Parts: sequence; C-alpha cells; structure tokens
Amino acid sequence: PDSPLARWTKSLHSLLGDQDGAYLFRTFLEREKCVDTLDFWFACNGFRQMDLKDTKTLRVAKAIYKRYIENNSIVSKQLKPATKTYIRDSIKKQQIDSIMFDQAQTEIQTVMEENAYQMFLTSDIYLEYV
Amino acid sequence: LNSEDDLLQKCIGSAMPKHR
Repeated sequence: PDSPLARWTKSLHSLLGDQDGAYLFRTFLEREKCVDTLDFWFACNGFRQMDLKDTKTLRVAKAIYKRYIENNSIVSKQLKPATKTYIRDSIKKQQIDSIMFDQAQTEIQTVMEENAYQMFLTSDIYLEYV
Repeated sequence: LNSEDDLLQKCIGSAMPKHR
C-alpha cells in the first residue's frame, strides 16, 4: 500500500490531506515567507463547510477578505483582478455563498502546484524527513 | 465575543487534516 511519503509526491492534494505532510509543507512555506498562501487555501476549505445561516459565516468571509485579499499580500498578488472584484462585491452586497472563494482557491492552488510544491519536493526539509 | 482573527484561525484549523 501507499506509504504517506509516496502519497505526498502524488499530488499537492494528497500532501495537504496528510497531517504530517501539511505540517511539514507549512514549515517549508514559513521559511520561504509564503505561508499565507497555504493558510488561505485551508481557510477556503473551512469556509466552504460553514453554515450560511450562521452570522459567523459573513464575519469569516470578511476576515478572509481583509487578511488575504484586500491588501497587497502574497495571496492578493497571485489572484486575478476579476476574482478579487467578485469577492469584494459579494461581501459588499452581503451575498455570501459557500463557493464564493472557490475560484480564488483554485488560482492559489495552481500557483502552489507549479512552484512551492515542486520546490518542497526537492527541499532539505523534505529530504531530511524522508 | 470572538475576534475576527480567532474566527479566521478556527476556520483554518477546522480544515486542517487531523489524523493520517
């Protein structure tokens, strides 16, 4: 059967689905000063599971927007302008939807898959763990 | 009352993998 390590190299998704893998990748990203991209990715997953009837959900959507999108952070820089506008307008109109961050998450995931994930698989931190 | 940052951290934590 697949060892956790074999799964980590299979895809970013399987790395992030593994507790140790996600932890190690997070440590790597902290060192590379781009841990916000991973936190944003997890925040999008967490948000999707929230109850839309709960008043907390709008507050979390606003918090995600404020922390990662409206400023000039690393996440914001990697998002398409149209994606940011869509999220800003949804929050402004208080039209909260479970999938409102999906497009942004996909864009961040693509950049992570092409860059940070590949770098992680050849990093000291990964090779030492292996 | 939860601060916005606490809510955000809880949201992130809820999505992190718990066990292998």
